Amino acid sequence: GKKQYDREFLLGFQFMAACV
Amino acid sequence: TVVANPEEYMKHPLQNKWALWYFKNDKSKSWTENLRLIAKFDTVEDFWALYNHIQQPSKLGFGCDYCLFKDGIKPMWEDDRNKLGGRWLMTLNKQQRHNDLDRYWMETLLCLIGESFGEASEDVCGAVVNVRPKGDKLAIWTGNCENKEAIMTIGQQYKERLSIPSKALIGYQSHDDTSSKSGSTTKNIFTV
Repeated sequence: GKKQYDREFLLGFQFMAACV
Repeated sequence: TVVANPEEYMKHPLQNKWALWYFKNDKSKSWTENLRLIAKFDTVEDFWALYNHIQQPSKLGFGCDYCLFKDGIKPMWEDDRNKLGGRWLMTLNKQQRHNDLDRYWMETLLCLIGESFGEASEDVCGAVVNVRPKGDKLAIWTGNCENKEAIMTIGQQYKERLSIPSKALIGYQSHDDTSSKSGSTTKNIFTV
C-alpha cells in the first residue's frame, strides 16, 4: 500500500538517533 | 529464543525517494552551476538526519533556495516532469521570515514526504523555498497545470496545513506563464 505518514508520526522521529 | 522485532531496527521507508537541492546565487557562475544536489533520502530517519544537519531557510543568504524534489526530477521548469506543470505560490512578507518561514518550510517538507495529499500527491513534483530581500517565497510544484482536481486538493490541504486564514488567497500559476511573463506578476490559474 501507499506509505502515507501524518505530521505527528513524522515529528516523532525528529530527535531519535539514527541507529541503522 | 529472542526474535528481533523489525519495527525496532528498520528505518521507515517513504513512498518516494527525494532529493534536496541547494541554490546559491553566485553571479560569476551559470544558473545550473549554482544549483547543487545536497543529498537523497528515502526513509523517515534519513530525512531527519539531513533536516537536523542543515541551516533553516531563515539563516540562508539572500538569493539562496532549497528545493526538495522527487528523485529523477530536476528543480527546473525545463524538466520533462515539470514543463507542463505549475506551482502553488506563497509570498511571504519580511516579518514572516522570523515568524513563519522555517515552520512553513518544515510543514511543506512533511506534506511531501508523508504524501499528505492522498492520490493528488502523485501530481507533486517538489517544493521550493526562495530567500529574497523583498520577501521570501514558498511553492509546491505539480506536474500538470490542467489537472484541476489534484491541484485544488493540494492547494486546499496545503493551506490548511500551514494554517493560512481562509480569506487569504494563494494562487497557482503555470510554469509556462511564469517563464514567459513580461512584468513582475503572473496570472493565477487557480486560487484557494
